[in-house]
Amino acid sequence: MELSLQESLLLKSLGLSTKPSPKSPIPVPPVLWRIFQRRKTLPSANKALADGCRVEEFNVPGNIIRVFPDQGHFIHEGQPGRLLCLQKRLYFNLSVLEEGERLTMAQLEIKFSCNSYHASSQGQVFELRLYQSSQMSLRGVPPQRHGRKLLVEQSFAQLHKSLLFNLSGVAKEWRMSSRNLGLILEISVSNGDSDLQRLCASIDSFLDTSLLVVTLSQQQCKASRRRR
Amino acid sequence: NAHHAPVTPSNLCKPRRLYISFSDVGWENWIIAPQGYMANYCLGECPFPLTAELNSTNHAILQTVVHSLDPEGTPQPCCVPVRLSPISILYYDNSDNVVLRHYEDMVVDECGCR
Repeated sequence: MELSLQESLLLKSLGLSTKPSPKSPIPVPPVLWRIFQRRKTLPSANKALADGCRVEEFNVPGNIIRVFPDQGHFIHEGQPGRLLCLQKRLYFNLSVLEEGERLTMAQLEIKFSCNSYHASSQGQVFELRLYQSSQMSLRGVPPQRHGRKLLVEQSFAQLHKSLLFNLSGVAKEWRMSSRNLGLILEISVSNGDSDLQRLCASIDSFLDTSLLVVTLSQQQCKASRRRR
Repeated sequence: NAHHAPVTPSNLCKPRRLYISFSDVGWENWIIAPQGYMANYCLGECPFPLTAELNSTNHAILQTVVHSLDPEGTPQPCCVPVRLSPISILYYDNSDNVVLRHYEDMVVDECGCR
């Protein structure tokens, strides 16, 4: 009993309300490994001087970096249209952020675990649209046009690269309004090329999306700033 | 005062090795890295006269003089951390998200008499 009390006090001092017990842990995102390893190898004198309340890699204030896996669902079973490859709801549960944390950055990463590269004479192969959803929608029921706001619209050709989008504004809005209805991702192809059609039909199977969020713990960073 | 027996260097105030192993405290299933780290702690005497490497404040020097005159009434200054450095911990939270969190003042680099 005493040990568990001591443990909970220690966890609390580390900013954790309870002892985590991961159920289906995901692989550690490479970006977090890189930041962790870089900090770990800093000489001790540099560590003490480094501003622990700032994430140099993104040049934003922050002492906590989280990567949220996507918990959304595909809106259609299979390919929604001949040129429309996928329509997917993206949802990131930010409720784990504690009240005393200020969100300073949110970056969406869209990755395709496929290494194919489709050279097309026009150069524009895939078209991506990202919407902020303002309406709930059920599986199989396409979202109403007026229930969403276009955030990003762009073309890309290479599937083996990560696409990064700055969603800091949207994430801050989710937190302020406590109304997080997620995003809607649409990917379509620009023409009916047969190879392209084949890729389009299977793109949903190698899509991987995650949201990296940086927050600043007012409690832990304010104290250190006063001392500095 | 000549009758003070000199303190052997080894028990002067300085950092002592303390390795914290997260598996020893049963945290290995949610902390991804590091598996443990060298936290250290301060221990040792702050005797009169306080030498430069003991990182002392003027008040600590004063206190050692008074302690040498009145050992029962005034204790020696305390041997405490005077320079600490942070560590970052990678862990899974209760929603299976991967978190990289920076914690200030987790490693004792230097001790001093205060």
